[in-house]
Amino acid sequence: ASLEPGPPDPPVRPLGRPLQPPRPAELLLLLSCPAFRAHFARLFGGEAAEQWRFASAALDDEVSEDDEEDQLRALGWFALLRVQPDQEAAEERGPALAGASLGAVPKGAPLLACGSPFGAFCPDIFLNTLSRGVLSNAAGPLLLTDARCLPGTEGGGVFAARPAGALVAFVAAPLCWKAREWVGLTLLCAAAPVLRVARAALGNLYPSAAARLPSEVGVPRDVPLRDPGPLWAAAAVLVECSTVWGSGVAVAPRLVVTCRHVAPRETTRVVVRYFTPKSVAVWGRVVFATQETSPYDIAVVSLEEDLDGVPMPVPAERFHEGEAVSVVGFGVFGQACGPSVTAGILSAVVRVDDTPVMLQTTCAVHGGSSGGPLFSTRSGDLLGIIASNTRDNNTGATYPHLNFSIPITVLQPALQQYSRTGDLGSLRELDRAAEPVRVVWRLQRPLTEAPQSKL
Amino acid sequence: MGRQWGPAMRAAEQTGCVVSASRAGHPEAGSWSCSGVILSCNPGLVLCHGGIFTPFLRAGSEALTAAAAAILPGDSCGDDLRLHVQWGPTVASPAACAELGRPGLCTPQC
Repeated sequence: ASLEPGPPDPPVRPLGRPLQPPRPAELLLLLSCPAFRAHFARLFGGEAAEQWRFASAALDDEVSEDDEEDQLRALGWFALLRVQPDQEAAEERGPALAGASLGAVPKGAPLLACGSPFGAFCPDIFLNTLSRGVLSNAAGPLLLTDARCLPGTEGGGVFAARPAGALVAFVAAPLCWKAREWVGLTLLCAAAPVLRVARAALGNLYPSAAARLPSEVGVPRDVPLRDPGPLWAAAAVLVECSTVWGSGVAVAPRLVVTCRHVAPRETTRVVVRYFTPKSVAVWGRVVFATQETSPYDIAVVSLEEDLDGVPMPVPAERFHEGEAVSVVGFGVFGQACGPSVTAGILSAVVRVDDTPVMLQTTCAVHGGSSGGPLFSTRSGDLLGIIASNTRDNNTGATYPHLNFSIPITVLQPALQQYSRTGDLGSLRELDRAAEPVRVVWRLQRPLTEAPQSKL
Repeated sequence: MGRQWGPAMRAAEQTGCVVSASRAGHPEAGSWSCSGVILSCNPGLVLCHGGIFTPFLRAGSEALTAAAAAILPGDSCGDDLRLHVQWGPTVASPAACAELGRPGLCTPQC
């Protein structure tokens, strides 16, 4: 370093490239996607509205009612700015950006979100931070992803692996809270309809600029309101038992497994809805539900007719910690849409006497997903039944990304026997689970051996 | 990230940006900022979230929920709106961050 105080070295971004000052820009127009706003009103409005918060800040942060009202009104709005052209950047940048047609990216497909947490607060550190997830659900241009985004990433781009590098959506709301529970999902607006509005509006104002907007790629499918997602996801069903509803999974053409707390009483009649992708309702009856004292929160429904066109899942025989897994459930949207898909890894397999009795995953699981299936993303095999996620009783915080499933290996022999003979004997064994299994599901440490007396 | 992510990573890195909005002559009023996507380099076109413009709307945020509105012209916002766009690797110096930034982010040890 020279003795003379020279000009300060330009701060170097981690990538080691010199930094430049921000550029002035001009607001050309504000634009929104009416279909996004209509679906938003249908899914999050009405009596559901009071349950939902789309805060740009943590739930308990001080946000005035006016500000929150403003944020809600602006949720489906975007802005088109004109910036002084940057010739150097134009040469540097690769091929022009392409926009994925609506419906070209199926549910469960991997997505890459790019935004800057906390906006312009400290771009040296936070600019263009990446986050990965899957397309969890879609209602027209209103999309959900489990890619975790933070305040400040609103307006950021979300890209697909296929069509390669296509712009799929813009982040509309990074933090979604339902009934004070962070649901671990990010609300997106599909890019294609927004770009179409921009192209039409610019066409009148600046025709040459309109031509420079990203073109659409990918096969536009008429997006069924209930895109079934990956083939194996179609085995997930919605179970409605009087006023309670939850998720379930088909394990035989006329047999559905769900949670006891969804369908608690035997002989109760329930409605099972499945989406292949049109929505079909079938009546069924609860033929088995574990006792309240059983650690396994399970119920079995026998249907009055076959689940037409629903692929029967292959039950897994082994579990591999760290493997990619997917949860399919009716949380968040419930009956208003098909099931949501969230992805993660199998974070733990808890064993008693070397037998798996509990599975844990990092997928986003929230109210309404109970009873739904946990799949191996690679093989599509059924690994387990989602039973619960985690709440810290001291702080009241809910952790959607720590959840518990009943391994299918615990249930499969009994389900097979019931399917073959109608005999509930093996299922009744679930009420007599050993004490160490009960201890595990009470989230306590399994006693390795009885504490020895010191006398 | 697997090879399949190459084009998406490039697209994200090359089009990602941040947009900040402030009031001319009132830097103390703070600034609003969000993320955006560079749709075209020449002419320079950027799309960002509309939420940062609500404080500048002449007719207030009610204008956003007026039934038919799908588009509002640029002059829906007051003349005191000042916009800046930053994209990688171009960003302000840390000193400028302090002015622009929101107070109080910290990194508590876990």
